[in-house]
Amino acid sequence: AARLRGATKIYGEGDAAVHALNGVDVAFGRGEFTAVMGPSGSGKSTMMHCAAGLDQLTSGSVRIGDRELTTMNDRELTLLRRAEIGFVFQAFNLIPSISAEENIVMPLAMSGERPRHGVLEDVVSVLGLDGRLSHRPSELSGGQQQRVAVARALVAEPSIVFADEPTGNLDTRTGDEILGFIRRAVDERHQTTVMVTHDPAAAAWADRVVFFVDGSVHGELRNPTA
Amino acid sequence: AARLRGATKIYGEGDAAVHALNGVDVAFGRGEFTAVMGPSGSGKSTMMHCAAGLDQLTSGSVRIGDRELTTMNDRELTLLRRAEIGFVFQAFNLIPSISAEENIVMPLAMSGERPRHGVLEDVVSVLGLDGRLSHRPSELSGGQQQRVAVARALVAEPSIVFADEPTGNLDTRTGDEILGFIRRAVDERHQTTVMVTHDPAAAAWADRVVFFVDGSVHGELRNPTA
Ligand SMILES: Nc1ncnc2c1ncn2[C@@H]1O[C@H](COP(=O)(O)OP(=O)(O)OP(=O)(O)O)[C@@H](O)[C@H]1O
Ligand SMILES: Nc1ncnc2c1ncn2[C@@H]1O[C@H](COP(=O)(O)OP(=O)(O)OP(=O)(O)O)[C@@H](O)[C@H]1O
Ligand SMILES: [Mg+2]
Ligand SMILES: [Mg+2]
Repeated sequence: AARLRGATKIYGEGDAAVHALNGVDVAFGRGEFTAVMGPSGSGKSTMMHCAAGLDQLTSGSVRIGDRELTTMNDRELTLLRRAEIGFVFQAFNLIPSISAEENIVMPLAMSGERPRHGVLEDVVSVLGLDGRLSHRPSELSGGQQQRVAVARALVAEPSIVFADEPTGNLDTRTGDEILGFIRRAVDERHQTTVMVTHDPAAAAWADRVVFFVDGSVHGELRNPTA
Repeated sequence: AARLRGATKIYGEGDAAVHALNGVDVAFGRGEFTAVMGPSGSGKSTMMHCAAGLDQLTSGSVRIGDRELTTMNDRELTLLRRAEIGFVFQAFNLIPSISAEENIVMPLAMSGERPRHGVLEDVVSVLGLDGRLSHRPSELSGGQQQRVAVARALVAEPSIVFADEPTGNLDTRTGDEILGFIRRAVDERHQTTVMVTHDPAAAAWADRVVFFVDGSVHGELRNPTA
């Protein structure tokens, strides 16, 4: 469903150059739930943003389905993202001036669509956001904001979800609700899911774990257990 | 060193009222390292902001040393915070237009001061930020931004540090460096530390854990072990 080959991303030039991605080769199969782990600063968010077409590689290839992202223009990338991709940002990236509910349905609304019948209620209920939907992000706790960001990515039922540390601000029980929801979407709807996490217990929900070190993949583990 | 008594914080009115804090009674002793745990939305950040004078209670009392914060005006609160308190925000709250280093020394600079000799280098080194100091927050990974926020609170060597989920975006090893640094500051300098965390392993570094549920304290545990 998604694949990076020889993916390289360099920020800056000369002595100051930062090799955020150093020839990354990794594939995410359709209906597969992959956790990505590695030290802070090792390139995980950069890989996720490039894989989802939110950022451009310096060199190398990114494919979503049979589409090569490195040859697509901004408009084509935007349409692909809206049609196929859900993204949970590490810093949430909520719109401060609108409510939680409006934030959640925003990507669908931009394509002139609405959530499939019952899906919004289902997501809101499992994520424990009942009663918070009319509030703006600044009126929510950190973990509630994170859950709004997660709901926004899931409610469109995309074919691939990239979740960048989706449980970092949550207690274990609330985090498990989210991970259970994601697991069900993978098992029932074959939603491809790539999740960056620092929590081995969260990674244990995945089918495999890919390890990042200094901008490249340093191995993987199938069927992880915490 | 810090104490809340009957602390109540209500957002909104009537049916829409949210009781974020519901008569909280808790004390943080000088030189004590306290972890605060509880479900997402249970009032932990609200308690921390009110204890540090960043937000006002609806009713009840907050004391830092022998100063009653509820009777102080904005100017007095600002001076007290700059002199005595370090705060690590759950959302980091870095200034986007200046470098990591400038962010770190900003609170001291606002009092016309500089870090004590050698402290900045020490903090930067332990937090693994060497080589990132000239970069602006948008050029840093999520975990690097979090470490800049932590460094900013610690470099002034305040008498009390409030850290709101300081390791949520960090791998275990990087998180342990920070927790070790905080533990040393408590043991060597008697820095009072209050740390919200969702990670039991992080809480195990503290002298005691206070549990928050629905806006009040529901018990505590001394000498926690993960
Ligand atoms: N301005 C506001 N208006 C209305 N409700 C608010 C406002 N700010 C916070 N709240 C609510 O107060 C409650 C406590 O929030 P708080 O941020 O203290 O929780 P928390 O324990 O820190 O949660 P988390 O672990 O998710 O960070 C939450 O239900 C939140 O939605
Ligand atoms: N605009 C930029 N200019 C220079 N360096 C950058 C820029 N953006 C990111 N970097 C660097 O690229 C490296 C990888 O960053 P990335 O955000 O992918 O890390 P990460 O693995 O997601 O880390 P974390 O676990 O802390 O979120 C980091 O060292 C970061 O400082
Ligand atoms: Mg990241
Ligand atoms: Mg909070």
